[in-house]
Amino acid sequence: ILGGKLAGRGSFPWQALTGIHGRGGGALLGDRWILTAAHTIFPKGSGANNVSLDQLAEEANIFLGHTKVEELHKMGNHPVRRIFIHPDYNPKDEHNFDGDIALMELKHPVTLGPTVLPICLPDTTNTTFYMDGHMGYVSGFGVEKNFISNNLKYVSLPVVAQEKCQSWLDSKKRYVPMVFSENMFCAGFLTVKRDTCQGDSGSVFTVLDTDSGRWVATGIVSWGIGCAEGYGFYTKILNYLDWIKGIVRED
Amino acid sequence: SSPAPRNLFGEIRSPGYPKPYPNNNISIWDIRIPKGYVVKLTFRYFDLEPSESCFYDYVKIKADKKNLGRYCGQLGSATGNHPGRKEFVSKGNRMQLAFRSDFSNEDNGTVIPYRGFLAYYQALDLDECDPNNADEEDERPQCQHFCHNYVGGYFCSCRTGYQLQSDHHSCKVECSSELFTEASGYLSSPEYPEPYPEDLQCNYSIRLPKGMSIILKFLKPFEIDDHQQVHCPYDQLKIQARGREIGEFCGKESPGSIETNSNEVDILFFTDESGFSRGWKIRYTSEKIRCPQPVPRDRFTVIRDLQSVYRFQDYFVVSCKTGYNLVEGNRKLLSFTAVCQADGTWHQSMPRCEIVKCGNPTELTNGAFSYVNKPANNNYQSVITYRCNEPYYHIVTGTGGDTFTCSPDGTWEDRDGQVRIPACLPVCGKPLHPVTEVQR
Repeated sequence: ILGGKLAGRGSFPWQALTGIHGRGGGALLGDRWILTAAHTIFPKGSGANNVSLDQLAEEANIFLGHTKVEELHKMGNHPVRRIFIHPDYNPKDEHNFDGDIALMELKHPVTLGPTVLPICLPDTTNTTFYMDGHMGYVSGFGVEKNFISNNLKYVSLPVVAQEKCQSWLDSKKRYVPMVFSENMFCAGFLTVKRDTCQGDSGSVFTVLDTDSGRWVATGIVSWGIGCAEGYGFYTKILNYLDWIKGIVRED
Repeated sequence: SSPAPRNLFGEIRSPGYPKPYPNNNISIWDIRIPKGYVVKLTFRYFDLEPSESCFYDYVKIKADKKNLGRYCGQLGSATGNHPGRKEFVSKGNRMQLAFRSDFSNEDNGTVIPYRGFLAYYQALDLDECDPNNADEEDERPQCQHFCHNYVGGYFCSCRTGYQLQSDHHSCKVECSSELFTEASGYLSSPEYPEPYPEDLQCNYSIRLPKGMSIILKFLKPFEIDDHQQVHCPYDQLKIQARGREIGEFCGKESPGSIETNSNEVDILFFTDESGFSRGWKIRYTSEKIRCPQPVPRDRFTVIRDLQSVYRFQDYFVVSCKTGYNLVEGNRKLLSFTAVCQADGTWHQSMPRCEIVKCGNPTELTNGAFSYVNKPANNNYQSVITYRCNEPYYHIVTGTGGDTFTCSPDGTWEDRDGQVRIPACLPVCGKPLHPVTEVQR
């Protein structure tokens, strides 16, 4: 997280620290599901993608319940039973993060408490969360000024209208021909140094739903061009509710 | 003469009947039937020469050494003695018929073809027990106590406490093994209410089916020799039930009524060589033996259709009030019935009712339950409420809500009778310390 602040204990109780192919983030759904970005499990462009999901589940480390990485490690990880990768995600296409969403089922439900609590999913009818300028918060254990963070930090960012994201991307196309699909949204600033960064992938972009008084995950940290050098791009959770519920409810 | 065969009935006809009988004929018939019967004879047809006092032809009937008459003539004839429909009955088992005809049957030179007679006899039972039938010379003694007639004979019997002697008529006190098996009856000292004989060793046994209880009721007068100071030194009336002595009685004070609670009672009556007391008489009755009135062991026990009295083969069914289980020892019973046995005891003892225990309520993951009422136990009607570890979880219940009661069948049930406990579902999006920006 760049330009952010130290997260207080219990402010982002859904935040998970993942260790699969290096550091990532995730968010607790219910008491046994971790929502994250598919590329934290199957990174783009790495040959490692021929490892089986079971193998990855076996090796994955998931930590919950603290804002200090050192403390999280002391508390021990939560073993993963199964991993679900969205079928649209294509690890081979380095310029397309469409479908960058995954679910990990923990072997044992976690006991919730002040420092471990799940995030809500958005209500299917509520699209105001994706309107231009809607403020959201993203937390993560990712890089800040070239240093991996030992503490959970957060930053508040405004959602940016799709067309602004697209036009910004177009200006970058020459360098990096990235795909921007309707299953994504972008947030952040062009000039202000507040953004997410490597290691934050998989963490969720959350907004406070003033109607219900609840925090809702609207996006997943997915990709960006550099960090704090423009907008960040997030997986639009609203478009994957059926997929998520299909898996979580099926269970 | 031709003795009639010894059958029980027959016909006797005059010689040549129905043709006219011969002159100068004397015929005699001896009717002899088995003992225990008397002869009854009637004339079906009678047609003899009439004459004054039946001087010429006649039929003469004799029985029991008596003459029963001399008969002749025709029906309605002025002279003679026609028997008509008269029935001749002997007292004994014999009768004799004699027929005589003289040398002619002429009247003014005309021969009258008198045809004689057709007589019919039959054996009638002799009621030897009817005193009027007692024949003076009858060698048979009368029954001393009871006479029982039957067709063709009779037999004697004796009062209770007496035995018929070998002469089949006289009765001698014999009460050493009187057995009574009827549901009710009478027994008394010999000769009651006349003074009882001396030197008696009477044993009256009443034996009824198991499960019956004999009740003895002494009738008046009650009188057994006694002594002012010493208890029954002369004559004793002992009552035993199944070998257990119930009492020894004498004197003039009646024992009244005794409920023996036994289906076997022995009444022993011993007398010495003297005395003029009039003895005793008992009417015994019986009823099914009673069992003790069932009494519940606790206030949760319900005896169904409680009866005021329970007797042999009666039974009672016990159940418990709702929320209580029938328990025998440590065993839970689905039902309980006790049957009154032949010895007046219940075939199994009263169980007790133990409150239904529901056991520890199911633990609620990420929640807990608390007891609503005191004392906090898992007994019937205990109430618990489930709560989740708020604010991290919120409770999801069935339509029956989050309060569960220990039900009569031992399960914790919600308002709708459902046993499924609530669930604690994660509360999402409610951090305890949400980010709050201050500076603007």
